[in-house]
Amino acid sequence: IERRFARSLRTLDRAFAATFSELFGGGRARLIARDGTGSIEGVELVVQPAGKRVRSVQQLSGGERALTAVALRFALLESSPLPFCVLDEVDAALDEANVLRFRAVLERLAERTQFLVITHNRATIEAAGTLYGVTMGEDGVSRVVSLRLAEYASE
Amino acid sequence: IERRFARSLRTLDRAFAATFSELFGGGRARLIARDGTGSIEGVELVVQPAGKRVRSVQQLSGGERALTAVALRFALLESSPLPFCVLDEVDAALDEANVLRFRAVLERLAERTQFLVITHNRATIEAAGTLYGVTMGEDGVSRVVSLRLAEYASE
Amino acid sequence: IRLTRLTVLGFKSFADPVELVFDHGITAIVGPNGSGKSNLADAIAWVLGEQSGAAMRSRRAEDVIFAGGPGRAALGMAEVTLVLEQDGEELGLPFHEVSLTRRVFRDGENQYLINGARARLRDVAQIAAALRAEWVIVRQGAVDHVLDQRPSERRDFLEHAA
Amino acid sequence: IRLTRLTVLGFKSFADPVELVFDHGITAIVGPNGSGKSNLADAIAWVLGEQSGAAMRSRRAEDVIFAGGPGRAALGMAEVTLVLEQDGEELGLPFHEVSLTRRVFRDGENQYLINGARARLRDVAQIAAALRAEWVIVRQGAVDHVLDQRPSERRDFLEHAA
Ligand SMILES: Nc1ncnc2c1ncn2[C@@H]1O[C@H](COP(=O)(O)OP(=O)(O)OP(=O)(O)O)[C@@H](O)[C@H]1O
Ligand SMILES: Nc1ncnc2c1ncn2[C@@H]1O[C@H](COP(=O)(O)OP(=O)(O)OP(=O)(O)O)[C@@H](O)[C@H]1O
Ligand SMILES: [Mg+2]
Ligand SMILES: [Mg+2]
Repeated sequence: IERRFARSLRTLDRAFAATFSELFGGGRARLIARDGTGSIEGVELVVQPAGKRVRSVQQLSGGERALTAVALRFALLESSPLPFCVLDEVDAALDEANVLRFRAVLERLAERTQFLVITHNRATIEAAGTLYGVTMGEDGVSRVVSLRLAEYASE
Repeated sequence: IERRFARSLRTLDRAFAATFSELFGGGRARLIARDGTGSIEGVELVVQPAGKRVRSVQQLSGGERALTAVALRFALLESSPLPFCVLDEVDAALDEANVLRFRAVLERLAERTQFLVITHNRATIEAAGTLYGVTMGEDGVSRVVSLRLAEYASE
Repeated sequence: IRLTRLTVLGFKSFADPVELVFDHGITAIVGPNGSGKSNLADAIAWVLGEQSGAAMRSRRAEDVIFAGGPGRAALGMAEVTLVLEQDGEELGLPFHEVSLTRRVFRDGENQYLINGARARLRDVAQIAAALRAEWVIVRQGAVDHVLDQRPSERRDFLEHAA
Repeated sequence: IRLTRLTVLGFKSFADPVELVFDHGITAIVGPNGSGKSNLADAIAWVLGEQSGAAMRSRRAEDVIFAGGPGRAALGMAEVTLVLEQDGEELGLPFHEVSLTRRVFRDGENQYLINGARARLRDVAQIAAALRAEWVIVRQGAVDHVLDQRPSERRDFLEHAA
């Protein structure tokens, strides 16, 4: 078991480093195994956004934290794909430039994984093939309508 | 002590109900004292957004939670004003309609309290008298420039 | 394996039946605060067998049934159906189309159906495991929880997920 | 009481001195992710006497000093000054303008100054109490923590804040 996990951690570490640098437009990230006696006791997460010194995860900004966490989720999807995945406003804390990079990686992963993405970001919406609008009536009942992208005025 | 707290809780309850209904465009909210022996043991928070049944706070949506919490903070500012207050992206989860109501209440409270508001929302930015832009250089150093509202292109 | 459609009836704020047909790539869901977007994500977790109340933002099993609104009475049942397509037998069943249905009644009783036939939670759990259901949903506000884990917790998380 | 200006030097990502002049109403701060916005909020909490590392997103006292960047050496000191104006003596001092300064050095030593004169943390804490400093900052992502408190915790929170 240990050898298998060590192998999959090495694959994941490489995918994480690549996805992180794609999402941040540079920078480095690692998943480092902390060894116990004969087994991996824990996994450290070390990141260094472009143009910055190595930081503990605690010192990252709100948006950098969200983007780092997305990089890890996306790296997991790269190394062991899922048939489908639901993302509920994972892009909420991201600024314009990061949302565009997020979208680019999402579009690439969508070749192997179906995504259901709940979002307020226009850039993310434009990546979708199908768009649904949810509304709440005066009676407390939710309704769903299918929207064409062109109909969608900015929220 | 107990009598003083009971009095200030009643004031706060009224301010919370008023601010909640202003921020949500309707609906009701209460702060209810749970009595122990001769003293207030705890305070329950009960909310009912417009058009919905009474909900436990747990069932509220992400945006409804943020707006409810802001309503409580703003009610505290109404009942016992602060000289100044710093709000770091409290409007991040809010949709367009809620951000406009948030801004309206913020503008009213700003007559007694100075606000420093960190935000990505254009509607909130337009309420500001002074605007600063923060940038991060290639060298990892942050810089601040004063912006005129007109200069500020959408993030 | 492909997700083809989701039908929701009486689940949380969806008193009237709704149906979503999924794109083979990215399907986006938009709408104002409190409109019911995250409830759709909850519906998917629920039909895949989610048993934890906290994950459903509720306390009792029947809290997911439409509780009523102004001029609208509470319902007695919630039902969600998720339809999938497979090319081989990745889901462990010999059908091209596999539909999972879950119902709950006011008395808290749950029913599970696979392709319309009554099934046990164990059968649904097997399909959910083939979909690696516990990694499918990234809940609102929870994306960065993995950063706050201790190294030993992160090891368990990654060993499970990878 | 009015906030007039904030100067930051060597604190977190602010290696070069910056000064913000505050509006009597609303001052907005914008910028990309990781640019330093929340660091400015941290600077205000810090100069008002914040002692908790977790609130500063750091472990040791000297972690708030600029740690260096590409082509930029680490600094040896961080300094923040907050200038206030009062009409009476609400802050407990006989001056119209009150400036609070805090410095920290690489060895972890803190210095506090009021109107340029060395002071103790106790003196700063008194001014911070008059400003009700613990309620001044609503940190990023923390606005809804008050909803998750148990009723007895909420009672303590409200009794303190009201
Ligand atoms: N059993 C139920 N019956 C009726 N309504 C319910 C039930 N359970 C939850 N709701 C309502 O559904 C609404 C929440 O919906 P949801 O969390 O999906 O919103 P959302 O669209 O994700 O909003 P946001 O953008 O703020 O995250 C709440 O207002 C809640 O009261
Ligand atoms: N002592 C330090 N020296 C140098 N840089 C630091 C120091 N402490 C923190 N930083 C850097 O400051 C940056 C974070 O800034 P901050 O949290 O203010 O961002 P922000 O503008 O609020 O972003 P967001 O919009 O994502 O919330 C991080 O990249 C962090 O590495
Ligand atoms: Mg939601
Ligand atoms: Mg921030």
